[in-house]
Amino acid sequence: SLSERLEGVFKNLRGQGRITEANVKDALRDVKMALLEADVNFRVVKDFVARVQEKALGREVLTSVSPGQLMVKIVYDELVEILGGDNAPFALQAGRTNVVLMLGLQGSGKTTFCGKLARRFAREGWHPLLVACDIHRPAAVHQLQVVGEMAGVPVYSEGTGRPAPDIARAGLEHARATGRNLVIVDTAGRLHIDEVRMDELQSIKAVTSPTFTFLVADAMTGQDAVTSASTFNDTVGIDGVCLTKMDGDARGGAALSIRAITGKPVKFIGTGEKLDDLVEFFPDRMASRILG
Amino acid sequence: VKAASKVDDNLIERIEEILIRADLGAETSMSIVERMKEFEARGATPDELLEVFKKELLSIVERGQRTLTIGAHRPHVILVVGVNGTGKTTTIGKLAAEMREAGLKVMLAAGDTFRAAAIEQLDIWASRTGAAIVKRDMGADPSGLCYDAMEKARDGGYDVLLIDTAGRLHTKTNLMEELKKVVRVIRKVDPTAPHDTLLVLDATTGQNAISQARVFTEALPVTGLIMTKLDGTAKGGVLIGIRNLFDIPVLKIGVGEGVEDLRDFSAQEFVDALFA
Ligand SMILES: Nc1nc2c(ncn2[C@@H]2O[C@H](COP(=O)(O)OP(=O)(O)OP(=O)(O)O)[C@@H](O)[C@H]2O)c(=O)[nH]1
Ligand SMILES: Nc1nc2c(ncn2[C@@H]2O[C@H](COP(=O)(O)OP(=O)(O)OP(=O)(O)O)[C@@H](O)[C@H]2O)c(=O)[nH]1
Ligand SMILES: [Mg+2]
Ligand SMILES: [Mg+2]
Repeated sequence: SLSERLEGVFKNLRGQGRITEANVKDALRDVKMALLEADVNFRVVKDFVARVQEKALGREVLTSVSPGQLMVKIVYDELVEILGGDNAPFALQAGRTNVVLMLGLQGSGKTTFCGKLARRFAREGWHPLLVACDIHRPAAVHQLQVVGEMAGVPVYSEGTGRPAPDIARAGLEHARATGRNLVIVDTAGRLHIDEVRMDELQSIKAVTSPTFTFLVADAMTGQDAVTSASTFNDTVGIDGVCLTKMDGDARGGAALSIRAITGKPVKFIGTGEKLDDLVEFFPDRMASRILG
Repeated sequence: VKAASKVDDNLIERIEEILIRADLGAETSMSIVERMKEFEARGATPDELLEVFKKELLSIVERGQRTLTIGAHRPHVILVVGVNGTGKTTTIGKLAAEMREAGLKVMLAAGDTFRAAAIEQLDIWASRTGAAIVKRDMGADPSGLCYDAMEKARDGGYDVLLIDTAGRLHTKTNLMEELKKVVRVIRKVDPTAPHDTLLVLDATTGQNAISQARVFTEALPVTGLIMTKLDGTAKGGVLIGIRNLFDIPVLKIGVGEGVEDLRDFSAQEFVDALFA
């Protein structure tokens, strides 16, 4: 783990050597390697290491009796700061029809997450409605209907014959007409470089004016996480991130990359395939996981 | 890189970034970069440098290269596995289309009896491609379904049986055991099957793809890899690390969501794209 490696860099010096800029540089190289191995984006790692270097070369580490442990603390605190920062817990607004729009790359876990959010908020007293706006993937509408059934939440769908933005608008009207105060819109997975699909997404957003737009991202995503996330954010706009498949052994560096580059916070974590497998995001837990 | 006038630390740093951002991983990228510094010392030109390393990556990736071929034995059984959401079901649809185009009689087995609408999704691909399908209700035992499909494929004189399985994280031991049981059950009907076991990887996946490859190949007789979603911006550089460690060729790549979006893997195109 990085902690072990950092302690190892300085261990040999205790008692007989001095902490110098040179061996702090060794420690920083270990930090760089560990973050890259955890799939943190190259540029984000560069900036991160520069910030840690600034803190490490300050008097503290150079005069510390336990420089390895102090380095670990500096890295950990910096991670928690970036991941957490001003992040407030996710909250819906009472007295209005909340709209939560789910978007992301193919296969990231959006449809499943729609069900997870529906179940959670139904339990908290909201009246969710799922809206099936994926008119592209075979049996996507059916999948959302089954998910809705499992969550005990109604699903608004019109098959695949009508444009997705029209279905979204109709779904919103249906919610207002039937007293549903939380509309969760499932959309098709799409590439951020697919202009037609990105136009569709912008139209869906325009007609639904979401209270919150979630990028649903796979925890095992590599360097590409930044490219897709920033394009989704620049083109359509996202408010937060749901990170899925965290029940695997991916270190999840994509979380740091996405947060650092878009500035948008991770709100929820998917921890399995069942509708109950949803937890709130905790920056300190994520920091430990990324460090390995 | 081509535009650079000489090999210097600046160029090498840019190459390091290209390699890492292509998901080759820190260790692999660093070791290439270290060796590039030797070339810098010897005064190589950027073109020479690029050629040497492209050749090297090419030899790693094309080792043991082959195409997915349907041999003489009937039915040729292909088991498709991988973690959640990588594109297994869609890839089976594309394979079915390709094989139908070649005049083969194709049967699909709806082996994902767990996920919502997984069977319906595969059923749509069956209708689109003119393939037969063996399916049961959601929640049925996948091994039982596969046994049934093996018998039907044999008795119905099918050329190819493509078996879809539920996505599963390689860290879930019980789910990996479920797959091993599927293989055992397949062998009860035909001890030589499955004739191909294809691990489907997503091009956007980072270093975790290496653990996926390790666990799946230790558990199952994986004969080939398929990398999907290469129509995106991810380069799939993890294949370098995977090919370095495992002797399993990449057979196909997925380049879109349509039925035609499947190509034979070209090592040369793959390596060229890393530096594009
Ligand atoms: N292990 C695990 N699997 C998950 C998680 N979230 C989703 N999945 C699985 O990932 C796969 C893809 O999930 P979907 O909900 O269909 O993904 P999607 O983003 O809607 O896919 P597209 O609509 O095709 O873009 C399914 O097998 C899900 O069961 C998670 O947190 N953990
Ligand atoms: N852009 C692109 N999308 C793809 C490709 N292959 C599959 N997809 C999409 O990825 C998503 C997931 O595909 P599936 O075939 O359902 O994946 P799966 O592995 O069967 O998923 P699970 O059974 O839930 O584990 C769908 O939206 C597909 O259309 C590809 O090569 N390129
Ligand atoms: Mg979906
Ligand atoms: Mg599937």
